[in-house]
Amino acid sequence: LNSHVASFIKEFTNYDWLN
Amino acid sequence: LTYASQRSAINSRPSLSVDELKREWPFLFMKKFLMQHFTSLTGIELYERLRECIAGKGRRVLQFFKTQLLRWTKEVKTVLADIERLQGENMDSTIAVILLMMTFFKEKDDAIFLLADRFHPDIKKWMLCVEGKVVIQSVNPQDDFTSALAVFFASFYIFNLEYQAEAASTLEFIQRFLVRINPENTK
Repeated sequence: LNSHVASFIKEFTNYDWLN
Repeated sequence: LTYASQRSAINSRPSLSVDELKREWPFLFMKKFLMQHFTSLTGIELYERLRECIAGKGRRVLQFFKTQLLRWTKEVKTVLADIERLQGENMDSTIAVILLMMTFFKEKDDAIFLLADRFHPDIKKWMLCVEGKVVIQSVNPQDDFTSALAVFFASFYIFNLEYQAEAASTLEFIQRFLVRINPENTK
């Protein structure tokens, strides 16, 4: 897995969950 | 009915060029049958999945970027400002999300999109190019950007093509985030 893609998905998922 | 024969032609060694495949299997190069082939191959109704996913996640992705404006590069901010400006004008949110993600991953939009007529950038028709040749053209005026994206993404899986390095992050983003194909052991 491309690390840029992995870190975006992780960050977005956290953001999405909190908001 | 011809799915298995098509797979065996595509997987044959030495491999056929896409041009040769088109000569042998002309129907595979029509949008409807190409998308059916992708569904047989993966079990995914790609166009519907992309539409659902963009409808659900697209607005939240834009929100994610807009609410943390200070973090982004000048290029990402410019794309966000363009999206903001065009929001009232019936902008296709799939285009917005893809262009935004390409910019975020520092990939150039011409790694995926080539404007055939740069003097008429509003024309909505699209063509799919593989190995330097046009292999499918949209014939239905109803064909939107999402259908172009579906045909484009499906072609990698159908023809066993590698993602081009210049757009590898965007393509993997489309695969994992929008289409939700996550091969095991590759987290």
